[in-house]
Amino acid sequence: TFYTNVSSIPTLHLLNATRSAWETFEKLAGCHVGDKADGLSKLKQYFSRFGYISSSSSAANFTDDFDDVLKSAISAYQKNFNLKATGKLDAPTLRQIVRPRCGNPDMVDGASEMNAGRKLLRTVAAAR
Amino acid sequence: YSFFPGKPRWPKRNRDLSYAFVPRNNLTEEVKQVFARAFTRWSDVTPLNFTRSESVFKADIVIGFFSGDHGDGEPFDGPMGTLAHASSPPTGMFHLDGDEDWLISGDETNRRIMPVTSVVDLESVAVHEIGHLLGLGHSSVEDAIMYPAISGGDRKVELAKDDIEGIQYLYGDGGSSRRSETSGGAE
Repeated sequence: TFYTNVSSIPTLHLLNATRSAWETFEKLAGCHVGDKADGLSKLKQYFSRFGYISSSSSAANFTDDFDDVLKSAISAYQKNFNLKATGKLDAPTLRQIVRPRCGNPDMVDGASEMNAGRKLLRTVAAAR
Repeated sequence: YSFFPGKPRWPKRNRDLSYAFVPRNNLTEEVKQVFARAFTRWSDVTPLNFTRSESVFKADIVIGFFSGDHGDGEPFDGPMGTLAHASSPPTGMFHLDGDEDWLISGDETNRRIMPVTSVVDLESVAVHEIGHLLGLGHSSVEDAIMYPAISGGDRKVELAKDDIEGIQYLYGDGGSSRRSETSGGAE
């Protein structure tokens, strides 16, 4: 649907913003390494889609275990989105995950320059 | 800013790019104008030019709205979630999720248009995806157009310094550097 201006959007539509498929991730809040929780396999598919987990591991193999692969994916994601790299599913990280976004991956072949500038700044600062 | 692996870009001999819309979407002129504005934001700061074509077969860039699995191995996921995706140069593939509700607004500024909503600003997404079509990857700078996420109700259409530096790394400024300095793009 195309709305040509804000006033043409039905009020009901404004009130109950369509819940996206990713809203279910919010129930994983607080999970960390060693946990097993229903839905972690879907979160791994999410991270695989955006390049944080190597696509060689097919979605069918993803388990609901919070393993080291997931932890490092979360840390890389947190760095790319300027979040504290806790490696855990804390509230700020989950809030970011559920936001609508571009379908292009953030990382390709496990590498990402997305936050290169910040790294560069850190290197320069360290050099100083 | 970042690039696709190998930093692909449109070749020097092909800086006047054409774009066309998938006919079966039957888009109105009003919707097509949104994309024309989005292309202009990038042509303003580079030597690139964009012209609309009526033939998807001859155009460098093809734009279409599709729902769910649409045959490119990257299915869309219904309302919200992934909004659109685009290929790196010189492929020219630009797909938007047909299950989204899109807002067409001519507002010139970046700002929050509405409280939480599932209506997404079409021009904001178009400017971002055109960045990919020209060779830019994602950026961690939240003000940047190439930042991967946007909330329903937000509008972000002005190129930030990060976007301009990235695209001019690939194409130069086409003698428009003065314009880009005065364009007041979001810092």
